[in-house]
Amino acid sequence: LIDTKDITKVYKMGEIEVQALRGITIQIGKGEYIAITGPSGSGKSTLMHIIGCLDTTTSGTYSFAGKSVHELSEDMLAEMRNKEIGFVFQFFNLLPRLKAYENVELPLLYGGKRANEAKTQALMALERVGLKGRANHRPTELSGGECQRVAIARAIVTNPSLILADEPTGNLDTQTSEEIMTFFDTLHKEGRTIIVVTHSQEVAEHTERNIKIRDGMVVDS
Amino acid sequence: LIDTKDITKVYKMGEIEVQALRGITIQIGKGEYIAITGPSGSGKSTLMHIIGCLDTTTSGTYSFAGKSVHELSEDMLAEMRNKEIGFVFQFFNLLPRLKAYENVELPLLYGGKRANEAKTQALMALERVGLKGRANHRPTELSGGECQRVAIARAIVTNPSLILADEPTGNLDTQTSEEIMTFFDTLHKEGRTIIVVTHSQEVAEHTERNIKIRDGMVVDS
Ligand SMILES: Nc1ncnc2c1ncn2[C@@H]1O[C@H](COP(=O)(O)OP(=O)(O)OP(=O)(O)O)[C@@H](O)[C@H]1O
Ligand SMILES: Nc1ncnc2c1ncn2[C@@H]1O[C@H](COP(=O)(O)OP(=O)(O)OP(=O)(O)O)[C@@H](O)[C@H]1O
Ligand SMILES: [Mg+2]
Ligand SMILES: [Mg+2]
Repeated sequence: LIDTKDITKVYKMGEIEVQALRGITIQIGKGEYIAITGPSGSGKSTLMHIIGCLDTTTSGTYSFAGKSVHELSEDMLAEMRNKEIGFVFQFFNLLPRLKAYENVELPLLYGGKRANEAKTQALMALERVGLKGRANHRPTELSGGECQRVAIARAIVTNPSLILADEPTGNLDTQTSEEIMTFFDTLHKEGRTIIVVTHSQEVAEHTERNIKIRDGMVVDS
Repeated sequence: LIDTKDITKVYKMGEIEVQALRGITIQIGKGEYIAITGPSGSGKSTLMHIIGCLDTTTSGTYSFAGKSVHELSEDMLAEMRNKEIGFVFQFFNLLPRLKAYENVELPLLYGGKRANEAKTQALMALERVGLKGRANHRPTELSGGECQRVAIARAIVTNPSLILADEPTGNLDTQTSEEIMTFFDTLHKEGRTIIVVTHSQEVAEHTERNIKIRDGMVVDS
């Protein structure tokens, strides 16, 4: 499903160059359950954005479902993201003026669902992450872990075949983390491909394979 | 140092009332090293904001260093916060248009330090959290864990006697978390009072006492 070859990502800051990724070559098959781990600043979020077709590489190639991402138009990429990929951002990227369920239903509305059906599915997704009583709260009226779970609900509401979760339990207590990972296990058993960036050993243990990143490179498998 | 009695915090949302804190009575002595733990949504951040004089109670009393906080003017509260309290926010509250060292030096400039001395101390604080090479990056040019460490550097740069850290390692790998907690241990040995909200058992083990919160109340101390 995911085939990257020698991906680099360089940020230019005036005279300085920050090499966030220094040649990443990985393959991830359909239906795999993968953890990506590594120190703070090692390039995990950068890699996730490239995999999720949200950012371009500086060099190297990336094929998603057999198509070379570099050659797709922005419209095709947006459609593919909306239909195929659910992304849980490290800092959620929720819209502050929308209530929780309105944030969650957004990808459904973009994909053409009718308003009442989108709302119903958004409320169901919130219930699955334990937030039934918080559907009408805006992000500023939610705790950190509640915001995180709204972001998770939004990522899965469209039934995506690929779920990219960047530190989905960073703000959750042990019990709630376990509930979320059990939920991800279920999504995986349904046939989805799941990639989780995590700093937690307990979370990584739910996955089948661990890709370790350090200083922008993959280390020992 | 910190003496709270029957603190409640109620949020009104139209007809609904959310009882975030339902009567918190705790005492924390000068120089103590405390963890506050509890499920997502249980009221930890709300309590930390009240302790840090950033928010008011709905009812109940709070004395800080013997003074009833309710009776202090906004100016006196702001001065006390600037001189005495360092706050690491759960989502950092960094200013996006300022570079990392500019964010860190802000409390020093507010407190009246000269610009070059403030910059020197800001750079030293960044070095202590392992971010020497990132002083000129803005928050959007930093990883999640790097932003978290800038927030920590800013909280300690004024040498505060009370440090309030709301989930300071939520976005850090195990190694970097250990480095940060060792740093907090050192700050504690220097005589500071440290309160850490955390979901991590490893972090809680660095502290001397654990206050457990559930549904807005303290449970089995
Ligand atoms: N826009 C940018 N400009 C310059 N440098 C950047 C930019 N974005 C990220 N970086 C740098 O690239 C490196 C990798 O960042 P990335 O966010 O991928 O790390 P990460 O592995 O997700 O870290 P964390 O675990 O802390 O979230 C970091 O050292 C960061 O400072
Ligand atoms: N402005 C607000 N209006 C309404 N409800 C609010 C508001 N702010 C917080 N809440 C609610 O108060 C409760 C406590 O929030 P708080 O942020 O203190 O939790 P927390 O213990 O820090 O959780 P987490 O571990 O997820 O960060 C939550 O259930 C939240 O939904
Ligand atoms: Mg990251
Ligand atoms: Mg919180």
